[in-house]
Amino acid sequence: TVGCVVVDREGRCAAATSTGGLMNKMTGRIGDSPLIGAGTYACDVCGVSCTGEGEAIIRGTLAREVAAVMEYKGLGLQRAVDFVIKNRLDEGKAGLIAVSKSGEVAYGFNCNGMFRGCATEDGFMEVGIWE
Amino acid sequence: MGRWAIAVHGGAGVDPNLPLERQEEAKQLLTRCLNLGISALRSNLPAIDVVEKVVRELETDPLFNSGRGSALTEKGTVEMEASIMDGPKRRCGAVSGLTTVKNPISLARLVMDKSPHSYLAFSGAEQFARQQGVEVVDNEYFITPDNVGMLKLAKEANTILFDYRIPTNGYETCGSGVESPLQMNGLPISVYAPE
Repeated sequence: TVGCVVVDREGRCAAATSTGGLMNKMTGRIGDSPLIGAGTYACDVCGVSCTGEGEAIIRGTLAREVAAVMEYKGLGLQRAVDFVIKNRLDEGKAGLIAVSKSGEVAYGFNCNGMFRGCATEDGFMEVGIWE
Repeated sequence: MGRWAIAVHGGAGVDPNLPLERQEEAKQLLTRCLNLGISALRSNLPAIDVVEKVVRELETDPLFNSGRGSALTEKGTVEMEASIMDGPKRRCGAVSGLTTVKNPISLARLVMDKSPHSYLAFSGAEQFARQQGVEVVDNEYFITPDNVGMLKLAKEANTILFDYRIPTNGYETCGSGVESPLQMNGLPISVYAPE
């Protein structure tokens, strides 16, 4: 699974996710990536793209959850990501990337690694795999 | 005027023994995609166009599980899915069950922009692709030798794997390890090349 989240200079957030799904999956199986609110979500608060065990991400409506805890619990972006990864996956393994309309970027995962990269306008740039 | 920000991912759940050169390849692809997105943002492209542009690049490169390089079904074929969402008005588009569309994310974008729906799947999505004139290729285009090998491993272990690549080199040498009961993602840990 691959994904990208962006906030532009006008504060507009967007999210995109694409995948081949699971190796050896049954034909006709649909995972989290195409499900809005599960693998992908964007609103005027943030943009989120998820990856990992699709069934856990779907049950946790993971991408929407980040926006929800920002809206209803008033959490900042990184704290919202950490809260959702910690409290919404049950035993599932997954990761996600997110941006906020104020130009923040964040990611989180509860498995042994996630291929990710992030950058902000003030010059920050990071590419990583492991914790 | 706010500040832009961008993040990309290539999948979670990484084989702990992924060879260093594969790790380096992944980092180079992620860096290339970040830079693609950054130069688009500096040219004031809207966020929705930037995410589509970057994911197209990730789909075209066979390294990660999407587009070319997608995971294989139990039948050894490829079925792809994608979704895209634009924050300001929460417009969205999604596709599933694609077998010939070269860049699934662009079809998801067309579902959002050019159809009255938010999600099209399987034959309906393929038909819409032809109506919209997007680039289509044979299913073989998406299948890589690495993934044919991975499918074989998954079938031997009778399991379903999510996002990671078992190293192609070194596998034949590590099978002689003592059979450990430890499993990683449904495969016996002995499958992995020792560090």
